[in-house]
Order: sequence, then C-alpha cells, then structure tokens
Amino acid sequence: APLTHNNRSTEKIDVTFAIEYLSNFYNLHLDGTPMTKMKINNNFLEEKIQEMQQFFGLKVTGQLDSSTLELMHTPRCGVPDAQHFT
Amino acid sequence: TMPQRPVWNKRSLTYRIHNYTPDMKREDVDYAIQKAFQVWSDVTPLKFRRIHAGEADIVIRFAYRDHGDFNSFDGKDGILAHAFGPGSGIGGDAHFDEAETWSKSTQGRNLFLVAVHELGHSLGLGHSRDPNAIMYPNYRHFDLNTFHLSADDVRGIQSLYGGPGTHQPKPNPDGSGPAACDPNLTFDAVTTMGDKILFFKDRFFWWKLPESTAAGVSSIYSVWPTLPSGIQAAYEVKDRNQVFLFKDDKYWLISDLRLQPNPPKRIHSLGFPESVKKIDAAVFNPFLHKAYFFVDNQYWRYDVKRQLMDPTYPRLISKWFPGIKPKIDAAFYFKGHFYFFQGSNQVEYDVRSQRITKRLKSNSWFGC
Repeated sequence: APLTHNNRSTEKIDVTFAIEYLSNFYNLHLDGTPMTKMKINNNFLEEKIQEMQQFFGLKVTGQLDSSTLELMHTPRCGVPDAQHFT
Repeated sequence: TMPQRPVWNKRSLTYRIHNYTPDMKREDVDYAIQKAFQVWSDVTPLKFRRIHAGEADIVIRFAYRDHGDFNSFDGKDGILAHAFGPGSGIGGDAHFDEAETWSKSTQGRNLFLVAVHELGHSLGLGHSRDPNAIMYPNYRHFDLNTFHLSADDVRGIQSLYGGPGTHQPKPNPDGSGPAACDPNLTFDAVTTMGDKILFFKDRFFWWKLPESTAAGVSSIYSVWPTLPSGIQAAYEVKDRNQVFLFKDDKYWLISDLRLQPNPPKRIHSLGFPESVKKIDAAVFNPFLHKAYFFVDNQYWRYDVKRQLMDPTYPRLISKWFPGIKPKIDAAFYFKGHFYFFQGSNQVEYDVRSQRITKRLKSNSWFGC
C-alpha cells in the first residue's frame, strides 16, 4: 500500500509539472479548473503532449513517458515554442 | 521565425546592458554580449551599437523571479532566460534569470550561448526543432572555440534580413540588390525548380511563377548557405525533382528543394575532358531525357538514364541549333521550348521543330 501511494504521489507531481510546462510553452489552457483537481480534458492534454513530443522529435505517444518528462526538466529558454511571447 | 514575422525596420540597432550579474566580471559580461551580437551581425546586414544611457532598442537585464514583465523567472534551472521579439518598448529586450550561475566557460550556464539564443528572439526568430540550432529551446553546451550558427539559424535570420553586407534585395531597382528591369541585364544561369523559374545573378537569384510577372529575390546564401555565389549553369530533371547547379569544375545537387549535404562533384565525373574548366549553360530535354551542356562554341549531350556522355560530342552549337550563336550565358526548358540567354537578349527555340520561334529581351519574364 505505501508503494502504491508513493507511485501515485510521484505521478501527480509529474502531471502537475507537465501541465505547468505545457501551459508555459504549448499554450495549454486550464479554463479555470484548479490544477490540483486534475480535471483537465485528457484528450487536450494528450494532444499538447503529442505536440511537444513532435516538436522535440520524441516518439509521439501522448503519454508522459520518461523521455518526455526528462526533456521537460531540461533547462530551457522561457519563450514558448507554440505561441507568441507577450 | 515568430508568428506574423516581426522584424526591425532598420539595420542599425542599439543595445544597453541595464545591469550585471555578480557571477561574472563586468568585462566578461560585456564581451559575451558583444560577441553574441556579432554572431548575428556576421550573417546579416544588421549593425549593433552599444549605448550606456537613453533608450536602446535591445535592453539586457539580469533579474530574479517577478521582474515586471508578467513572465516571472522560476529560480535556478528550469527557465534560464527569455526575450521579446522586435518592437518598441520592451520589444527586443532580453532578460536573464539571475538565479542561474552565469559563466564564460562550461561551468553553470554559458552567458554567450544563452545570449546568442535570446538575441535571436530579439531579432525575430522563434524556436527551431533542429537540435543543432542555437534557436533550439533547450540549453546545450557547444564548443566555444568552434561555435557557429547552424544552417537552420542562418536560413531563419536571413529570411528576415537578407545576407551580410546587403539590404533585403528587391526585384526592382532601389539601389540595393540587382535590378530586374535593367535593359542590359544578363544572367549567370536559369532553371526551373518545381513550379518556379530561378534566374541566377551573382549572389542573388530571382524566383517567379511562369504565368505571373511578380518575382521574389533572395540571396543564394540565405537559402543554401553552403552553395557558392556566381552559379554558372543549372538544369532540372523534373520527373526526379532534381536540380543540378554548376560552378567552375564542380556541381551540386538539389533534390526535392534540399541541397544534398555531400560535397560537390567534379564535372569531369560526367565525362567532360580535363580541358573543360567550366560550363556556360545547361538545359534538360525531357523528350530525349538528355542534358545539354554548352561550353564556348560547342555543346555536349549527357544521357541522364545511362549516366554517360553521348558519343559523337561535342558538336558545334551554330550547326545543330540553327540561328543560335555562341556563346550561351544561360538556358532553360519550359513547355516545349528552350530559352537561350545571350547577353541582354533571349531566344525562344522550339525543341520539336528545331527552329527559333521568338527573340526577346533577357528580362522578358519580369513584365518590365
């Protein structure tokens, strides 16, 4: 049970991080849903992950796999890849 | 490039270093920023001048967290820096996250490399998908001794500003670039490429759709950075989407609009004798699937399928192309005709009936 709990907790941190990343750089809109509730439209999130994976030449799965997360954690420029920087 | 392609409408830009990071000596910051500007000025007509007071086009700042532009920094790592595209006010400004450890070496984040990237944004570039490009969004350390912009970076910036030492060339005379309507205009080489006709002249080429009088002009360097200027002959094998470009004793292949990365080949590998040092003009005959190469008063015929020079060549141009005298500057095939360029004149030659059908000025395609 503790292992499952830890896994879920890590997964939640990853998803929160990914949502923040995709909001910053791939124009992901949360439409006012609190990020903690994770009620974001899964299809839209998947699409944004795919967009990011395609941009970086990763395998396009739409899933937060390890290579995608690793790339998201790489230091980078703050200018979005997919929209105006206003 | 950025959406809507924002650019600076002047070629001389000012910059100001608003403050310094305590991580580096001031002179090292000055040097890194100056060198980063130089990377871009080397490949464009842009000039950058540092000012110490007053309003600069591009302001360099080091800042922590919230710093007044609604785009907070996030502490160490994560976002390292950001910059705004060309524009007034904050437009063009580049901000560096002071939470990073900035350096002139491989320790921490190299200021020069990040500055080259951010100044790319300041000039109007977006992010590149090419991991070799400095405009790739993620930080990567390059060898500083051998650092150079990638072809993608160069193509991007030159699509906005043109090549070094030039203004963005225009097809009409305005004192910059070649003038398409000059009655004495001659061409180095002409070829079709896909649905367009390309007219090569010195460092530039005009490109246009055959049915339209509107023409664009680009520097050769901006489109194919490794191709030399002064292309002397060119022809297209349309059904293979291949264009061959010739200069001196070398030739290059553009396949599906991309210049092939292999080094150029020697024309002698096509079967020319060593005495031939360059080709004046080339044209492809799609009926016979053969390429004609014009050298002084003679021409050779090359079998594209067999990849061999046809026997019994060279032949005299004036004997086998009645009415065409040497020497030929450029030639191309379009809709059943060869078009031969000789000085400021052009001849339309019917391939099937083997006779001249029209005499034109060389720039007749530009609707002058």
